[in-house]
Amino acid sequence: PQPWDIRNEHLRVLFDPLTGHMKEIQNLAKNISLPVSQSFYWYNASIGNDESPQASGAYIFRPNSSDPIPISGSQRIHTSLVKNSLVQELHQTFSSWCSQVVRLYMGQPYVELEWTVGPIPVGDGWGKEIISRFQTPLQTRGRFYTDSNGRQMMERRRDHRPTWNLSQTEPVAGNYYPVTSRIFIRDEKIQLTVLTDRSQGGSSIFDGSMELMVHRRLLYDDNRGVGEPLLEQDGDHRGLVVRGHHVLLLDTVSDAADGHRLRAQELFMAPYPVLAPGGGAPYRPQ
Amino acid sequence: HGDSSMLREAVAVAQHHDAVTGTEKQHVANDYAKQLAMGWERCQLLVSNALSSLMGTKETFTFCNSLNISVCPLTEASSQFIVILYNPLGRRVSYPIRLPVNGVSYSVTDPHGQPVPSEVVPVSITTHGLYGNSVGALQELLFEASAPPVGFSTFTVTQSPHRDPNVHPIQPPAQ
Repeated sequence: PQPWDIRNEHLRVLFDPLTGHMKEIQNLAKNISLPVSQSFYWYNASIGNDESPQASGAYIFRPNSSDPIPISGSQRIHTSLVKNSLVQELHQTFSSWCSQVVRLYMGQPYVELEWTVGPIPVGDGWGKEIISRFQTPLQTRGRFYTDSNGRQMMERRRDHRPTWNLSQTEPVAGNYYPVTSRIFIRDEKIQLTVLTDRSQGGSSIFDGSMELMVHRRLLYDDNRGVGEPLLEQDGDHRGLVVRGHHVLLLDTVSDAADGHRLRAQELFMAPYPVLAPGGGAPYRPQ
Repeated sequence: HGDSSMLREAVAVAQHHDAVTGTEKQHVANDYAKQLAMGWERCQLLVSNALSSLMGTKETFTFCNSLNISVCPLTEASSQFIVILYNPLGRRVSYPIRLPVNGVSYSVTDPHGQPVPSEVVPVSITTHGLYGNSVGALQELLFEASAPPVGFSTFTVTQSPHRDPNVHPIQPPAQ
């Protein structure tokens, strides 16, 4: 079957009709095409092991395996496609507690991924740290870029520190960095950038991939001072539901900064709509 | 009388490293949230006063804090309302605005009275799966709003009795 697509004048996003997952992004103006798959996974939080009694907690991110588990139990996810004149979007349901809308607004040069995650189930006794992972064929040579408090973009190298010889003992956590506003990966020609609407942890665990942690719910204290597990829940003892969005930009390496810097300003200083019934009386401050 | 000091204090408290990184105890997290919410409530009054002054009309301004889950009692219940958008950036920007509504068709006009393309789109089904259909509208009004540099735009939204014949939502079968 033909791939599903959503498109506007700037971008086209293709989806695999068999699985419902994102398959490719095309920048129509620049004639760039990049295979991109994206999905949600969870890392199983460590409760300590033979190497170290350190549990994953509020201070410490420490998965018990380097391989995250797909949230969707099957290859195929539930989807529905909605196309209108001002917006085209694909609704994806990965599980009863994880869903996403992939959206293209007319006139806007970005892909919006609006995710909703939670309440994270922990009845199986496992703490879970949820990530959104993008996988591409980009040859990134172990390098990815995250921002430093929204200012300078810093080059991060997997299993490497610029000022000392690192002996990596935590292949996932040891490569996670703060993402205050954006993260990107690139090769010689193409750059894929993700802007976040809040600070998150992120990394590129293998070449061509990029991931962001969107939510976590843990059952053990990490023994670093807080004295309680990171188990935020509502009055009914259910975990929290969080909703946020990632803004995805595909561009040439030379033009990418023009796009992500301006877009990040617009996200950070986004106008807040104020509403009123209208027909108010004339008013002067005096 | 609105003031921003409570929000300023709440934001200052939230500069503590525990608030920034989320390493605080749960009851402290609850208190941070409470302080921010109370500060924002007082600040809304200040913003309302400022907007009244700038617009030259005294309106009953509403701040819908739950727009991210498609909840806004004013837009869901009203057949006419205005949307004010303040742009703090030094350049003109355009934003897609989504507002939960219960009508099937609306007309939107810009500050000069010119019509703005708009349409009513379904709210993501996942929202209603989560909240059990008990919260929020089933549809959202979508339009692209633009605002001048360091300034604001006012858009007027009026419910139309009939669906816009030019809008044809396409919904292929869900998988």
